[in-house]
Amino acid sequence: LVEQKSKDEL
Amino acid sequence: MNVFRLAGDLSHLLAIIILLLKIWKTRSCAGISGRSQILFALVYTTRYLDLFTNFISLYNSVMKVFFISTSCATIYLMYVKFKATYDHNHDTFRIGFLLIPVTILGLLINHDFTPLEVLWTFSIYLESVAILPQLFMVSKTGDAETITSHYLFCLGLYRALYIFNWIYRYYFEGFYDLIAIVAGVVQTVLYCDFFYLYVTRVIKGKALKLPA
Repeated sequence: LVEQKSKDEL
Repeated sequence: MNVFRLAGDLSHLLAIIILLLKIWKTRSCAGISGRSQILFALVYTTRYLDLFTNFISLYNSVMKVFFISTSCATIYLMYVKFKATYDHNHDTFRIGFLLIPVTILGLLINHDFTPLEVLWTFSIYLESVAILPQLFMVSKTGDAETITSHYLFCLGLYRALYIFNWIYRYYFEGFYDLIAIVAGVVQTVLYCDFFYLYVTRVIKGKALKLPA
């Protein structure tokens, strides 16, 4: 699991 | 995109449309906290700075433009057009008490210490507490118009649905973002007593009256 950034979310 | 996130975004969209309709139809912003609306405008303008630099999808861009433009329009309606109906006396929550801690937290706990990332983090933390002036105002006035409670319900529901979206993405996409999740949980928890009042009163056709 890689902690990613929810940049595709509003 | 998954059904929870889409439902969340649509609930958010509906909340903003309800608010604009309420102000426009009743030509009044009584019962609405202008301070919360200022915080929301700050949330969207600091979060969607990548609108022109980072194209994700048409849906994503259209929604960002919608949120930024409607939050600014709401402030115009409240502080300019229907200024006379703005309830200064009950909208007294000190937003400095929110902005300062949120700014400090955004500088301390973030994914990446770059301007865009810190602003995004600030926006996420701010959104989780942006509704406090509004909830404070409802508790001070002791009640809220039914249309205002529908607005608050949809607004609270949006981030609650996002929590299901994050659970879904964790199990099916191996994706998670702790900053967004923790802030989203805090934001949803802040609505809990309102949700209780909404379900037990407004749904049954009674007015939203807070226990005095």
